Amino acid sequence: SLIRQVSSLLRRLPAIESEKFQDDFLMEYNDTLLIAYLAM
Amino acid sequence: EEQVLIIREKVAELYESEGEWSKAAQMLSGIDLDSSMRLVDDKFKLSKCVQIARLYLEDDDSVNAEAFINKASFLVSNSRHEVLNLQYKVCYARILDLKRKFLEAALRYYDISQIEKRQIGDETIDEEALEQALSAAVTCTILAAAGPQRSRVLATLYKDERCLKLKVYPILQKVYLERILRKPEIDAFAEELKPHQKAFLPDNFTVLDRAMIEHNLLSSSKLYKNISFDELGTLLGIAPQKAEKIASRMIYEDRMRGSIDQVEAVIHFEDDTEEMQLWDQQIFGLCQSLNDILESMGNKGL
Amino acid sequence: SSDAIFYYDEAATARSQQEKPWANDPNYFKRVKISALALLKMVVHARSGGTIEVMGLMQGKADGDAIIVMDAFALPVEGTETRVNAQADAYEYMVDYSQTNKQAGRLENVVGWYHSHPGYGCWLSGIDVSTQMLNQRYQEPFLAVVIDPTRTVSAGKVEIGAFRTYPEGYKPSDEPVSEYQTIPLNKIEDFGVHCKQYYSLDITYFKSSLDSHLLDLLWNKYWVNTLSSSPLLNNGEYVAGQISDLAEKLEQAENQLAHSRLGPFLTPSQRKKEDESQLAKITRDSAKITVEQVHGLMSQVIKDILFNSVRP
Repeated sequence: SLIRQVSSLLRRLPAIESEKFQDDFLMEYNDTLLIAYLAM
Repeated sequence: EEQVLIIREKVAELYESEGEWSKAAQMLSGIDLDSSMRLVDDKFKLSKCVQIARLYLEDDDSVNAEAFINKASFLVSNSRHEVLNLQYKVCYARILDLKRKFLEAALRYYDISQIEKRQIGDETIDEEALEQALSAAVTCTILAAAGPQRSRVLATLYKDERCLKLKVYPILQKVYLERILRKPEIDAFAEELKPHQKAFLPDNFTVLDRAMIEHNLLSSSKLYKNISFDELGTLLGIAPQKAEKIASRMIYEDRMRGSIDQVEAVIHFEDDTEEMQLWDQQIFGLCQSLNDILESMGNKGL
Repeated sequence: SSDAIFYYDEAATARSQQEKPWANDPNYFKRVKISALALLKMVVHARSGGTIEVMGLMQGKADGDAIIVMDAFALPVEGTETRVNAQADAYEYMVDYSQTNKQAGRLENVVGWYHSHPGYGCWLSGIDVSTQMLNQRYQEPFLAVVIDPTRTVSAGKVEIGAFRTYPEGYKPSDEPVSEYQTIPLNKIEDFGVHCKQYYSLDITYFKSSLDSHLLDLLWNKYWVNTLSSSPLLNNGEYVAGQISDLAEKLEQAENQLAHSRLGPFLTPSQRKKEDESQLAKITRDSAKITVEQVHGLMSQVIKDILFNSVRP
């Protein structure tokens, strides 16, 4: 049962994989870099 | 009028002892409570209205009962008689229940179940009665139309630890946690219902069927991103066309997010959770299951 | 022994009420000890108010120059900064609550009040100062605690301050030293005028052995919450508010800069110092915002590497 739990855990990786996530993630990334740039 | 009043009360008493509830109610409703001939105090009026309503309710006659409860509602606001107030509340909740206004009925049943006093006037409030009110609140909430308001009442009931002891608790838990209910569970719950709660609606479904189908549909929308109506019909135990009809009504009433592709006969569920929040939820689930694995390894001494 | 603090010594309290050592020294109380339970309840209540200021009372006791807060309870009052004496709405509730508590065996008296400043830091506004002075006149020992739930979330630690006011007209000998904090432009006036009428006390926390056990159990799950939350998401609105406040301050500094070039009153060195301190503050604020944002971004990148880069 342990092995089965571990394999189901691994099957849940990657946690999320979608176009929208990439867009949102990069957007957030750029926003934060922009704030750092403005502060500089 | 005094003599008429006394005779009516006596005859009504006889009818009551024979279980002729509606006849007793009709006998009492002949009393002229608004007569100008004699002064009738509010308490007497209130007690008569509530008594007549209760008698009609013994025969599940919500229409006539409601007429007298509405009269009583003008009097109850400034009444200090706790027994009458409590009887009024119970009547009002039962009328809402009979009229299938389940959410409002549930809120009133729940309010009644939270009474702290155990002795009101010469009436003893026993735990059993409160438990009945609580159980009625749960039943009505489950029968209410799925949506945000119902979810709020479900949350209140689910967090009320008194519900743990109720027979309907297992189904309350599944409904609150938005899990799909299987046929056997629904049938077991159906046994607890009152006749009017099993009545057939115009579309030849019972109130319970509709409530359960909508609930399962809402639960499916949490499980799947999309599903064909054939599969959905099988899952819900109804014809695909019926599933499509109910889904479209729920989407229209904004009780479920989604879109229907009628050409492909597929429903696409929408989840307005932000992608980043969805990501955090997935991570939360991953960490929890990692934690569980580590704990079970710890228990096995690995 | 760590639980000894929870014991309530009625005689000692009565004695100190008799002697009133605080009456002769405006700076008598110097320390505050807050129980983990009271802290959690105050923070949770402050957060539940969202952007509306909420308030509550603290129960506890005085011990030498320390005020010990054992428990806290919310008052059915909102918008403490919008009315002079918001507390008045809750007098009946307060009396009922305190009496019921004593019946239940909780002997601690009310030793102070707390309220929230969502997003604009922990200090006493003009209204707070007058409320606290009133409380200190009639209900000693009495403490004022302020919590900023918004900054608590963004900084990842509880933003809290404990204060006592000086008597009317009292001039403190030295400048009250308080840790630097960003005061939004729309509050700076209220902050500036009253900041010499009160002083802040050192805050320490304590917990019972049961608290320690429960918190240890919770700690096992704490890492899950850390990994599955994103400060950038939760604080977007607050950060936007901070940046717009910063922009206003920059604008104001620029105008004054332009203006002071015309005003020959200040000597060049004074003028430079004046501008610098204002600009220096703005720079500090922007650095603070940026550091918090970069921290948030770092955690997102680490999460991305941890959970998204594994390919089956």
